[in-house]
Amino acid sequence: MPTFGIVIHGGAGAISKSAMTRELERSYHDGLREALTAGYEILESGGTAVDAVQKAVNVMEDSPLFNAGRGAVFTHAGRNEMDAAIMDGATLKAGAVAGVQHIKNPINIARMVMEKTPHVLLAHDGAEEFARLNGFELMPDEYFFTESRWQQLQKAIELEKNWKERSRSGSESDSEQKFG
Amino acid sequence: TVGAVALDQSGNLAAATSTGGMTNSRHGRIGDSPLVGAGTYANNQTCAVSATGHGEFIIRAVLGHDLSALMQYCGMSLRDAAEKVIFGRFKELGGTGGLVAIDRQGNIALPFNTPGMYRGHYLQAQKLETAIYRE
Repeated sequence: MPTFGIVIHGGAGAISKSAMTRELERSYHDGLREALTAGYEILESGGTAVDAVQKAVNVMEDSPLFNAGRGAVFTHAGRNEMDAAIMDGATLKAGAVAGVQHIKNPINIARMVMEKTPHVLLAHDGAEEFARLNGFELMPDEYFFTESRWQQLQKAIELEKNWKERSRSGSESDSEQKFG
Repeated sequence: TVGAVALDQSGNLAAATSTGGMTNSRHGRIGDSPLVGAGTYANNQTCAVSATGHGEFIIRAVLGHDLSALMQYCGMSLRDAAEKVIFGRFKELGGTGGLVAIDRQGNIALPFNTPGMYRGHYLQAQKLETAIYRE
């Protein structure tokens, strides 16, 4: 059996092979490979599992392909709100942040919450203030903008509008449409 | 959503998850990723877990801790417990998504009940593998 290793995901869903170009598919594989390699190298050189998972997640947060960090999707208000958590299996210590809008790598702040505070979860403005006080650079909104995510939001808003019209006419019930 | 779980040479486990949330969500909506025990969980006695998918259902299923509890209290293997939570209670609740997990023996599980999940693993003395679809 292997004595060390790393496993990652970059999201699950209705990923359609027919809607994916060969080039995009290759980009996803490259992104996953880069994240795995970054984490594996830490483990291979005797580093900790906590360092490895943080590094692997950093790589995916920095990629516009994945829904985290730079590639985060948009809320209804057209903003990016990111969440992250990290847990150390040796100590059962955990740290998390929720609803941050300007943190380049939310997992890094989550780790700082785990290691430098008596708390587990900091949210919204408080989490950003905690990051600023600890020297983390806050990124402008533009850093998180990707055209594909913006178009996803426009499509979702359009679908919602159509659903509301159908609902008013009685052809669809509330329970048929989940809204995050 | 992205996530990672790892086993290091000292036999310690860790899990991490980071997400941009859900497209078109209302301000202040929080999913499973930052909730310890739901989207992220690690315990050296059992396993490390990172989940992805419809957050509200992952929260209601307390997915990560549920998997760990099946191993700890019922003696299930990582793979059996992972399959049970994804294709059992989580799916019965109406949840869609998946998870990645690793235990102290280096066993791994990557179950999902959606058409695809971006995923990969790189274990000592094995080759790096990545996949997207159910293949």
